Amino acid sequence: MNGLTSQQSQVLNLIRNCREQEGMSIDYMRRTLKNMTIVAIKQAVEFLSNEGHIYSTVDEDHFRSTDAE
Amino acid sequence: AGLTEDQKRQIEENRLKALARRAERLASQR
Repeated sequence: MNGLTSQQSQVLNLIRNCREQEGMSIDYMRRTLKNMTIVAIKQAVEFLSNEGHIYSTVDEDHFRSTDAE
Repeated sequence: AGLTEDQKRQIEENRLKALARRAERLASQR
């Protein structure tokens, strides 16, 4: 879907649902997406960030979606 | 915890940069 892999879509959908101003932490993603390794999550986050789907917030461990709000 | 004004400004800046990247990617796909 949208040229994203299944894992990239899972990460993006999770971040899209985040309502916190500081965004969603990589640690929270790791605890929620139990079928994915931390390496796979970080790779998906990097890809989504490069594509402009998400952006880092207070630090490089927290992300929000550009679709939010 | 609330964010400082500086953090809010930084987040907004990152959001605008991401939107620019997104627009760039979409344009290059056409």
